[in-house]
Amino acid sequence: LATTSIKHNTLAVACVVRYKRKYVTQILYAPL
Amino acid sequence: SPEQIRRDQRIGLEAIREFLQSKTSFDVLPVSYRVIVFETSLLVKRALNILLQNSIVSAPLWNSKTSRFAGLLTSNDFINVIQYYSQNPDQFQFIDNLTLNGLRDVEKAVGTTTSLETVSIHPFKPLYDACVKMIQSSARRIPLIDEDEDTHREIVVSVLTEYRILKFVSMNCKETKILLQPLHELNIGTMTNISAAKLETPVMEVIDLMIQKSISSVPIVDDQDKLINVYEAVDVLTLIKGGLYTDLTLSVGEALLKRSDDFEGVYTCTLNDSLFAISETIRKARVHRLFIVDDEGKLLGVLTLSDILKYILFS
Amino acid sequence: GYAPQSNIAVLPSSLPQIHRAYMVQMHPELASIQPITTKKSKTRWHFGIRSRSYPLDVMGEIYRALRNLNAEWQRPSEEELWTIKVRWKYSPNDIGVDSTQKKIPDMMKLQIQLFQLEPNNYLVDFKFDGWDNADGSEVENVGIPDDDAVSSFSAYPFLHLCTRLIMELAVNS
Repeated sequence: LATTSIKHNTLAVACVVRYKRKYVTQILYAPL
Repeated sequence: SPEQIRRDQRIGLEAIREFLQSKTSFDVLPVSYRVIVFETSLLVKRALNILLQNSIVSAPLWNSKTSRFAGLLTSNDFINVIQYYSQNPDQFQFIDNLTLNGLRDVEKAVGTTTSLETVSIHPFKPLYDACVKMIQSSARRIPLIDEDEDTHREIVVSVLTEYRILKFVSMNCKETKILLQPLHELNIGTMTNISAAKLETPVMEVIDLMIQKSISSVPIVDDQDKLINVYEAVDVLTLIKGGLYTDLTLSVGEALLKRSDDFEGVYTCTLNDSLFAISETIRKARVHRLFIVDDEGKLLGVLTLSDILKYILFS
Repeated sequence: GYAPQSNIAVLPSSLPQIHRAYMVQMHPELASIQPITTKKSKTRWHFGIRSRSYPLDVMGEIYRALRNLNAEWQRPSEEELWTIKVRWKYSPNDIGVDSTQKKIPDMMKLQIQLFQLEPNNYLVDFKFDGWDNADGSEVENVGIPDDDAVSSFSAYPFLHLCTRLIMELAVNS
C-alpha cells in the first residue's frame, strides 16, 4: 500500500495491481 | 486520380474497421498506467482540485458503501453545478458542501437530460464494440469494467477516450496513409448552425450555449467571423477552481486568461485537408477537435473526434 | 509517397501567451487574472504509513484501531511479534448482489507489519492477503488456472479498508 500525507481532509492511497499482462496503479482518493 | 483516391479511401476505411474488430480495448492500454478513482463521499471542490493537480479532466467514481463503480465524474458535472449556482445564487453553502454523491440530484435540479447510466464495456471485447457504444451514447469516454474473480466485485480497469482510440489507430494502422480524400468530399463534421461567441460575451452565456446544444466547445470569432479562440467544456474546471463562483461574471475573453500556460492551442484545418493529415496530427499532439476555416481564417465548421470515429465506423 | 499538403495548424491567437498579451493590451487591469498554475506540487507517495512513536505504542494503536473497527486478528507468534494477521468482514450493502447468486467471500485478510527504517523511524506496511468466507468454507477460486486469466483482482475493497484504518489511527492519534 502507498499513501500520501493527508491534505485538506483528504487521504490518497494506492497500490500497484497486475491486471492480466499489464500493471495498473490504482489510486483512491477518500475524505477523512 | 480522384477515382483512385476514392477507391483507396474505401480500402483504407475497411482496413481500419477490421483493425478495430481485431483488437480489444485492453490492447490500447499501456503496459503500466494509473487509474485515479474518487470515493463518492468526497467533496466536489476537493475532487476538482485533485483533477487539476493531476492534469486530468475526468475520473471514475467508487461507492464504497455498495462497493460498486458509480459512473464517471466529467466536466459536464461541473457545468451542472455552475448552472445550479446561477439559478440558485443563495445556495452557495449547499454547493460548497456538495459531495460527489450529490451530483445526480444537481443534474436533476437543473433538468439536464440525466446522463444515461454510464455505458461501460469489458476490456476484452473488440475495440470496435467500445467505439460503437461510445458513439451510441454520445459519450467521449468509456470505462472498461471487469469483475474480481473471487468476489465478483467490479474492477475499473481503465477509461478509454475517443482521443486515445484514434491515437492508437494512427500509430498502429498504416492504412491511415491512404485516407487522402479531401474533407469537402466526405460530408463530415458540422458546417451549419455553428454557435459562436465574441470575446466580450459573458462566459455564463457561453456555458448556457454548451448546455442547450450539448456541445463541448464554443468557437470565439471577431467581427469579421474570423476564428480567434475556443471556449471548451474543460475550461470550466479552471473557472471554479478553489470553489470560487465569483468569476462567473467574467467575459469569455477574461475567463480564458485562467487557462494554464501549457494549453497547446486550438487546431484548425481546411476543407482540402485529408483524414491522413488529421490522423498524423492526432498521432503527434493532443487534439480534441479541429475547426474548419477558409483561406482568410473565417470559421466554416467544426470536426470533432466523434465525427471522425463515426465516419470511420459507419460511413 | 504521395503525402498531400496539410493546412492543419495551431491558431496563434488561441495560445495563452498571445491571448493574454492581446487582452491585457486592450484592458491593462486584466493582468490580475492569473492562469491556473501548471506547476503541480508533485504528489509524494510513501510506502505504508510512517511513525516516530515507540514500536510497542504503534502496535498498541493499531490493535486499538482494529478493535474499534470490529476487525479480528490472529494471536501473534513469538517470532512474529511485529506482524498482525487481520481478518475483516467486508460486506457493503450490496445493492446488486451477484446476479447468479454466486457465494461472495466477505472476509478480507490483511497483513500489517511494522518495519524499522532507522532509529526512531518506523513504517507500518499493509498487505492484502486474500479472502475467506465468514463460515470458514474455502473460497472457490473460479479463476482459470492459466497465468493470463489470473489476477483480475479489484483493489478497491483493500484500498477502502486501509483508508478506514488509517483514518481511525489519524483520529485516535
